[in-house]
Amino acid sequence: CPAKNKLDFLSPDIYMEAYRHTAARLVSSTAAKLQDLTQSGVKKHDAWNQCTVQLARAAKAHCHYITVKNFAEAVVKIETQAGIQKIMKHLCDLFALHGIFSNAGIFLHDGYISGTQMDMVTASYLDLLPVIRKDAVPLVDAFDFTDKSLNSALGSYDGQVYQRLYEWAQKSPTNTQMSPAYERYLKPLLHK
Amino acid sequence: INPDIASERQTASFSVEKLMAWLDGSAEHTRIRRAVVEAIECDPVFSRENQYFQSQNERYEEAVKKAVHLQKKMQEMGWTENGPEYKYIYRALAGDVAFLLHRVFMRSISMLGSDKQVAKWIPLATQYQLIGSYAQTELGHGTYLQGLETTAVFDITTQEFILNTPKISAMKWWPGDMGRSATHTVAFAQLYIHGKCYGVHPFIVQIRSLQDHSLCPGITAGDIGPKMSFEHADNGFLMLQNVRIPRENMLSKFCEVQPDGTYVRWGSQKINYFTMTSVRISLISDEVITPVMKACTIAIRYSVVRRQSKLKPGEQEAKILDYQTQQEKLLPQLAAAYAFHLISNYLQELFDRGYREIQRKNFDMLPELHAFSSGFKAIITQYCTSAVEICLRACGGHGYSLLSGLPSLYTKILASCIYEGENTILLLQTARFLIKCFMAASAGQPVPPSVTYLAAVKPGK
Repeated sequence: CPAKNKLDFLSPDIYMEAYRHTAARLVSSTAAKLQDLTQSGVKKHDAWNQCTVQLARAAKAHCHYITVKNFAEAVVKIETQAGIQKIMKHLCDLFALHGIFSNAGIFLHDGYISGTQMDMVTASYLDLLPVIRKDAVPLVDAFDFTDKSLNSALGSYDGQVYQRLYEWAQKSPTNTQMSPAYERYLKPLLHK
Repeated sequence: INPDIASERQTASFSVEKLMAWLDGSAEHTRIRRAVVEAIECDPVFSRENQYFQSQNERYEEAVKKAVHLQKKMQEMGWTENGPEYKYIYRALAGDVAFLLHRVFMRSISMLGSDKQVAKWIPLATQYQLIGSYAQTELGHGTYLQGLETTAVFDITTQEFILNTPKISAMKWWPGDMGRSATHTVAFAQLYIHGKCYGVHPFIVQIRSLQDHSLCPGITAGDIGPKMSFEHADNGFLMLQNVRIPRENMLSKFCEVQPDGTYVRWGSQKINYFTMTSVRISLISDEVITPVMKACTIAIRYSVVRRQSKLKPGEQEAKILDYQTQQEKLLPQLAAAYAFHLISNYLQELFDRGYREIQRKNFDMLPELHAFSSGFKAIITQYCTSAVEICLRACGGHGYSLLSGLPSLYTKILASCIYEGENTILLLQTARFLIKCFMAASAGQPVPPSVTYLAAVKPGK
């Protein structure tokens, strides 16, 4: 991986190539294992079954790669306000670096990304968090869910969380309908 | 407005309205979407206010009431199934409406039925003169279609198919709308002619009387009982005992049994997967990405209101979103919501292109489309289910209350890892395609554009 410093890992070309390399490696190594097994006389369906965990992982790596690639390409095409392209670039970087950070093993496996480079990934990844944090609320506001659609005491637009939790709890049938438990069990217990 | 959240909005580095328009595709789409939301949310019949306090029966009844009312609403508003508003309706209703499988019933007839069958059944379904379901999964069999045990034997003397679920494991299990609503269903069964099996095919079967909704002869059906979520849906079971249906009820756009028992096919066997490919791609945006966007919205807004312990001694307790660990929980999920919103658009474009080719009887794209939709359905549902769980847990105890909205989002999205193909099986279907492409690329043969990167790998052996 040609990255020399942590900023290099904010380049889509760099992280896309890492994803592409890893996906290709997982597919080819699993294919090689399949071939080994069949050439050593194992029946095809048995060989397949012995590779399914790696096959599933290769498929995930492929889809993850395509998702990162598609995100990066979509960001380049953004023609609306410059601020949007910038924040989307941050999000794309975060998504990609989070994928490398939380699946470090498969990227380190053949040394394509070195330990030192993984430190750079971690640094860039964590640097992005406070940057995006500033725009976190506007980024979710853009999803444009009404309070009724969210139907959540915690997520309302006006942020009146505690009032709403209390209000809704009072509407609960556990508060509005008398429970026979008192007459049947509690009262006799308390007046024993 | 709570000042803690108001202040977050004053320092935005971009225009929220412009980002919204970009997400929607254009400002006009935003306008249409908002108009649909407004129309639905001001109608009390669609209110979800008491959702968290209702029993399963009450939820089902409400869902049916909404679905019926929605038809009137659509007429009133001039919305049509092909109009720009349609895709926003379901989002605005938050999925809390019956007859979802009725839509799949119609889609499968549109895709797999001949022109004559479409002309006969689709108007009836569109006007709700019947209610359809889509019965594929069996008690003992799921994604592996070839393993289905329901049988359809062609009786040449009466020009009918005789359908049976010969064992308890063959009983259809899970189809929505089946338990208490549907009058008809598309049922997948192994076709037998003169004792020879021709594989799984779709058949239209009437299961309840249009007069009094009683079960038809030979049909046993009912609700499968309590589930982790989907209280509003009557997921059902279906047993068939020598149920006879006319020859014309086998969907025959791509294959047919002629009166003399000859079986004719034009196109690949995989075409039966096509309905599922289409459903997988469409469910990604409605059933998976919208919920994860909601979960992020709830968790992030709560995290700028909730203050807990201090970052700097002597200062006010900090907003929990100011902690790196809280950012590291939530912000990658937010990035993923955007990433998958974009890939969902990409998949839809790929599907539309594939569908146009298939209508021209060119099936070349089918394998890639099937592999893509399988793999992405798996990875997106898996990623998003985990994301919603992280959002719920990031909200502490309040996240655990139904009133937060997060438990409902979580229990519902979890199902998406299982229905329309269990994720591991789908990933292996994608892997099968990748291995084939890798072998082809290694031999210098052409491969679809999405996997050309495999050609760059020098095979070790």
